[in-house]
Amino acid sequence: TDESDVHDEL
Amino acid sequence: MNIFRLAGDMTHLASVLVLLLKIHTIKSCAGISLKTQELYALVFATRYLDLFTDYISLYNTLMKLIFLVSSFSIVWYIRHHKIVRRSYDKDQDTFRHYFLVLPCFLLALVINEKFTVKEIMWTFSLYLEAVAILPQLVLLQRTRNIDNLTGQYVFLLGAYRSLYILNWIYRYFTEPHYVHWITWISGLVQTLLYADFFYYYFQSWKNNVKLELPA
Repeated sequence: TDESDVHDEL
Repeated sequence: MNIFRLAGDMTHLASVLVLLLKIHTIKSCAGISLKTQELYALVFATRYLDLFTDYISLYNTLMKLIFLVSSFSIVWYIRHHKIVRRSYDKDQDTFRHYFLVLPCFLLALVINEKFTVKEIMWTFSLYLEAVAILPQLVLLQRTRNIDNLTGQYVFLLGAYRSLYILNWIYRYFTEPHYVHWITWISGLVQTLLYADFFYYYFQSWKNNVKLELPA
């Protein structure tokens, strides 16, 4: 998955 | 990671620990809305689907596990623990929280950043979290006498999202492509729902009187 897909906040 | 987000996560963690502490030590859930706790368990279950697929950091994974385990164990305590369940006031906790789930899901189908299962579930969890506190706020209005731990729980829960708003502002100005309107708007709506509670919480703290919400 490209970076933008991943949600890094809880 | 910035200080606002870390403070937000710690405040969120504190709210859950205050609630678990209350339920575990005094074996009571008086004044706590089971409906809100069920909605929060659903929020975490639908938001952390990527728990095993996308590894971001140890912190991220650890916090997700803590939120999942704590939210589901709170629901278990209130529903099944032989002593705690007796203090659950189901006649007062009557908010039709299922009526919140469907609109949030439909909205997530229509307004999302990407039409994939994971993204729609994530967006659904954002919308649901924005309104998950409603059963609890309604219950507080009804029961009027708010014990300290419950008041602190709701206060910390509202404060965490306010800190997240500062985090979004900080990231917007420091990270060039950081734009998430859906997150920002739903987070803002969530915080606004706490506004009147904050007002009365602050008044009671300032005048050093017991926290009471107007009927």
